[in-house]
Amino acid sequence: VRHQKTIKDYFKTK
Amino acid sequence: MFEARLASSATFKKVLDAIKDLLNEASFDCSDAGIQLQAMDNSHVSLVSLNLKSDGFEKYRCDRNLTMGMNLASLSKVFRCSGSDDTVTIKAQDDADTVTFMFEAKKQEKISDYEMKLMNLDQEHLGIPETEFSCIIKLPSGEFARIVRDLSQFGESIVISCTKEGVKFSTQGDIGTGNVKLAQTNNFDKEDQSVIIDMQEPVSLTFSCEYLNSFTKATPLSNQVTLSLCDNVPLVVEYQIPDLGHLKYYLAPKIEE
Repeated sequence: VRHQKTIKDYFKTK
Repeated sequence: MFEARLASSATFKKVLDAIKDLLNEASFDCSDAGIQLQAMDNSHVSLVSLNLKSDGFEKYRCDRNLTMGMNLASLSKVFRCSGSDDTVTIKAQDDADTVTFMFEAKKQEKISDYEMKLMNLDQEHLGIPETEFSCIIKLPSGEFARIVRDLSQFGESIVISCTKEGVKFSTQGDIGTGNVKLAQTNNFDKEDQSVIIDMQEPVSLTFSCEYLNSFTKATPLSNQVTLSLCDNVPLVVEYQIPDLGHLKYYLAPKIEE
């Protein structure tokens, strides 16, 4: 099963 | 006072068409440098980053930094009222709660203006780290759109695998599998018709068809698209907007559970 990560798992809030 | 005059309203319309599938509303950040937009889709799986440089406009004036929150469906309605050869001037007062779009036909025989209400959006900005990508692939944007459309018929995800031999797009679903391989071309005279691969190390990552399809709505903006891939980093799909700036999409990869 492939799970969809979110952008926030990679980029942090400024 | 903010005022920006763009020679081709059609270009802005194309930008809008390229982002309105992913975003219901967005903040346009205006500064001396130009107009920027950064926003995630509702599911936070992708990020849209738009940069329109001030010197790409016929006229550009921005006395104070200004953030204009807009409903993109409403903005599309406004731009549907422009002719394909019209120029557009975007105007807003400092601290205004409306923005005005003026469309002018080439010979000034028709001038129309539309005032639209602005929205207060709680927009968070994300820091995008500098990345050394394993593979950077340039290919004709129409070809990329075609591949994504074709493979989306069969599965929900596309695996993009890149080696020095070429790039492979693969999918699998209930009815079977599909693969498209593109070799690097040597047609350097016509860069925007070439497939150019800059590979540091091979990479293979899986992405959602639905999002890739949404990104290809930007195809009319540019003849070429750049895909940047690296393990454990979002894919970057970049369209250069000639003489004006760029539109980048970031997409989180799918990972094995």
